[in-house]
Amino acid sequence: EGGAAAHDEL
Amino acid sequence: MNIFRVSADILHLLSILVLLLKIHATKSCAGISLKTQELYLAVFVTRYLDLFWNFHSLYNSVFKVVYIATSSMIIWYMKRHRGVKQTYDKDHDTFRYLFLIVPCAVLALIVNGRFSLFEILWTFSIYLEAVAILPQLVLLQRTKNVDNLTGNYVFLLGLYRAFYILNWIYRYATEPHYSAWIVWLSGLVQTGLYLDFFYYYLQAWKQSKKLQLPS
Repeated sequence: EGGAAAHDEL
Repeated sequence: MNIFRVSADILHLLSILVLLLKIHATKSCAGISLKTQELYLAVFVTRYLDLFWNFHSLYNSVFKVVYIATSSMIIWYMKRHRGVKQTYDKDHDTFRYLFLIVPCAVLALIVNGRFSLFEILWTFSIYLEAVAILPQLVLLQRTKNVDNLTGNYVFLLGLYRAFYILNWIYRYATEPHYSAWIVWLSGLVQTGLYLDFFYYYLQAWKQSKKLQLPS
C-alpha cells in the first residue's frame, strides 16, 4: 500500500 | 505520535507564523511567492477534504483548520491588502504552476494506493506538496538578497519535512505493518529540494552574514 498508513499524518 | 512528528508539525506551524509575522509587521510581502502560497492552499484543501467526516484526533483537526486558514490569510494579504499587495514581486514571481499541477495530477491518477476520488486527491496533494516550494526558490534565486524573516520561513519549512522523515523511520521501526512509500519518496524529494538552500542558509548563519544566494 502506497500511503494508507500515512492518512493519520498531516 | 512521537517527538519527531510533533517537532515537525510545530516547525511547520512556526514557519507559517514567521511568514505571517513578516507580512503583518513589515506590511510587506517582498520576496514571497504568491504561486507557492496558492499551491500550498491547493495542497491543504485537497488533502484535508476529509476534515468533516474522517475524525482522527483533535490534534489533527486543529492543525488542518489552522493550515487552511493561515494559508488563505497569507493569500488574502498578498492579493487584497491595500499596502501589502503593492510590495508583491509580481514581475519576478512568474513560475508557471500548471507545470507542477498537471504532472502531479497525472501521476496521482497513475500511481496511487487505491483508485478512488479522495485517495487520488490525497495522493495529488502529497506529490504537489513535494514541489510546491519551487516557485519560492526560483523567486529567491532571482532576487538574491533574502531578508531574515523570509530566510527563516523557507528554512523552517524545509526542516519540517526533514523531521517527518525521522518520524517515518521511527514509525517503520516501531509499528508493525507501517508502510507508506508514496509519502516517503515524495518527502525525500521535498526535503532534497531544500538542500542547496540549507547550505547557504547555514553558511550565512555561521558567518553571521546576510543570506545571499549565488547566481
